[in-house]
Amino acid sequence: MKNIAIAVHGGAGQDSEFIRMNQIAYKAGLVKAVNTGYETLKQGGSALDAVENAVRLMEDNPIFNSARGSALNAKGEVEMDASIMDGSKHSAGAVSIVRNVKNPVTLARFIMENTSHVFISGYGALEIAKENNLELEVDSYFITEHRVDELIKERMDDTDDIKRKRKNG
Amino acid sequence: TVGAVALDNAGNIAAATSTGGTSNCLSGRIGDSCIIGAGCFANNSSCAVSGTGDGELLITNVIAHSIAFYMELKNCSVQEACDYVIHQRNKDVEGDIGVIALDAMGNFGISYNSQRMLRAWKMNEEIVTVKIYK
Repeated sequence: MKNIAIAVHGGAGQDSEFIRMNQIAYKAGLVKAVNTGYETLKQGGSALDAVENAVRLMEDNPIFNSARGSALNAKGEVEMDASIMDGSKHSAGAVSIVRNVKNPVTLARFIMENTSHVFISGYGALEIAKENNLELEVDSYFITEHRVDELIKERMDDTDDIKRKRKNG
Repeated sequence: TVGAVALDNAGNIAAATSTGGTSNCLSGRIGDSCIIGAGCFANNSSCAVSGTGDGELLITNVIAHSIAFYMELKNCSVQEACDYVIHQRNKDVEGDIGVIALDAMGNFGISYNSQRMLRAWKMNEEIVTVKIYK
């Protein structure tokens, strides 16, 4: 039998009290994503299906910084980015500054498979999602207490500070 | 940021990355998660990579593609490629970089220079390994 394998990540950076306090939930979310992706592979699904399914699960989990659990920018808005790449065809899809799309990774894959483009951003990406009935959510779906607390804590007065802050995804 | 890399039983690999961005950043700021070659890359002949950390560093140092290309150039393992790109070639950058990678034989490459990287992986019928810190 040929090898099948999957790895997932939930971000890298400085440690925080929130992470230390939520290790069990984080680990549970990571294990669930691996098992979901692995099950896709075990059923004979493609690596592309597996990574999309694993990332979708983490996008739906408010504890991770993606989709439902997105960080908030200086205006308190959600702006999501995602990309996907198929190693067998060397094809790729990407979206950036997307709002209201429940699973940005699925929109990225849609762009890879249904347009001749690789990367579509902002309102163009949202239009494609709407025209092709990809799942959308209202703004409040993406707002979590943890991210609001984080923004309030980090808020700096003048824009220069914001421009110079370390940018940790 | 979240990401995944996978190998299927046809021997194909793929990568995906998704992020909600950075807290309190300027409107319109994008990071590495949507930049092919920086936060996401896959090529059957080398490896699949999903990156995370300081977005600007992954973009300016083209991290994901560097790992895949280094593997091809040096014919080394995916773990060696991850370690070289993060801990040697970019040892002087100030900021956090973390990657998960996987080649078409099922070998993992996991490397990061930050205080933590939330990660988990599984191959064949092994039990899932899940880690946050070293």
